Amino acid sequence: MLELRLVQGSLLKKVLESIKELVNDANFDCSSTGFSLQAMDSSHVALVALLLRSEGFEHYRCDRNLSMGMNLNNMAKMLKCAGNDDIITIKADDGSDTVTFMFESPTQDKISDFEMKLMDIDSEHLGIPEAEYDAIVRMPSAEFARICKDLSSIGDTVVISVTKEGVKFSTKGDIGAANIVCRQNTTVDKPDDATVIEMKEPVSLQFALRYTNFFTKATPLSSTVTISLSNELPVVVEYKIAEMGYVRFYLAPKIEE
Amino acid sequence: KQKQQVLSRFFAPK
Repeated sequence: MLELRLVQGSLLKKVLESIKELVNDANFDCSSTGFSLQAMDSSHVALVALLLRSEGFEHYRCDRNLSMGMNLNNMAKMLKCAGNDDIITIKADDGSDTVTFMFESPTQDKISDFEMKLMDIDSEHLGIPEAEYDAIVRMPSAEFARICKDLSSIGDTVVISVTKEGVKFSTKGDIGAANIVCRQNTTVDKPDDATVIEMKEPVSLQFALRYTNFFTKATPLSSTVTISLSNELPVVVEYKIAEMGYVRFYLAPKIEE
Repeated sequence: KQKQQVLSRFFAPK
């Protein structure tokens, strides 16, 4: 028996909107730790790791570890039917081939339930070791989204370079080239507007903008994004989910042949 | 020419 009650249901709506274009089908894993997911895109270039910690739910009952295969597009369709202020409860019985999403309006005058068929998904989990990154950039998530969108109108790939001067995003395409440099800036009114760069080693890595643009679908989840880079390692783009957990995207770099 | 790497080059299956 599984019953997870999330008062801020909009968080789950936003999570689905942020990952449904990158991944088609995924297993949601439920344990005493929380509600989590790890899934790769079909070409195994990018990976999404989601964690919603059990403490973040108003009610969290998960009698035994459960893995539920879901089509993310279908799940997003159902969650779209929940109001932004609705409380969402996820329910499943042991051995059942369905999951139920229950939506309660804040005033409890409308209660809906949507039952979705589960699916069997063969998915391999990758072991992702905790790594010390050469450079960690924290910046406003809307700024990062803007940069990825703007650069993708010029080129297909972005080179992200971190030096003492700041973080530089560069691209080249048929019509020309573009460079955007963001300097560390901590003298802002709101801490979330800051750009903070922690650098141990200079880093320069190249990534497909197609994927970084998928990641920025998570922008509504958090006002800041953290980009962790090490030479010759996948980049980690993390959006924290207030007091609950995170959505992390991993993307393998491109190399010159 | 650029080559897109895949994640299994960096992370092993669990």
